[in-house]
Amino acid sequence: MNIFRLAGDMTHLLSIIVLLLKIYATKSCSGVSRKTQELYAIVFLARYLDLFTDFISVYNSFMKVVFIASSLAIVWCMRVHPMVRRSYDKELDTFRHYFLIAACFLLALVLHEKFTFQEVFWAFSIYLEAVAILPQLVLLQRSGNVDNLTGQYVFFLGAYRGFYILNWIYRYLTEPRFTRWIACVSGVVQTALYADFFYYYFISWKNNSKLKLPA
Amino acid sequence: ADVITEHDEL
Repeated sequence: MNIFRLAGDMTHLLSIIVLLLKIYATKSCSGVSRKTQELYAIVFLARYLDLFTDFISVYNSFMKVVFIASSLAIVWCMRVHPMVRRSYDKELDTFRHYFLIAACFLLALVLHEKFTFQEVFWAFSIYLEAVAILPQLVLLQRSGNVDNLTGQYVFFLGAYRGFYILNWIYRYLTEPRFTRWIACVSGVVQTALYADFFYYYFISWKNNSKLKLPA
Repeated sequence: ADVITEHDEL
């Protein structure tokens, strides 16, 4: 565990807490893509199949449980909670996420480290995580205005990806046998998806104005 | 354990 990895995990956790807080405090999920949240829930469920078979550390197992539980809690709120559910704007959240799931699964069947049940699902979760933010970014783009908490949610998610890349560079330099191309290449693709959002986030931050994405 | 398939990250 290095400082970049820890910072990455913490910003990841923070992003989810910011989102839960926003939904809980306002009893509204406006501006939040349910499809992205469902994709993340699938990502965590598919990746942490090893929760009961491989023990890495108490920290690892604890975080896995937290990520699974919090992502399911968000999906539950958006689908079941009577007040939150009503605020969900289906018209704006139109991204066809089933195609992402199918494409990522096919890719995982072809590109994986080992052809075993867990490894294929692990690769699938890595690919799906890389593109899971797309429905959210498209929703933000379509609605134009981004409220502060939704902006912060995406900002922290992007920061998490940035820290993970620094973590991989650090590990590559310090651990002689560190090679994991699937995770690293997917991670770089995922981080690149945030570049555009970050650009506008920093401009609005610099000008102290509300975040607005161009149409 | 085999380094390649060890997933120690989240």
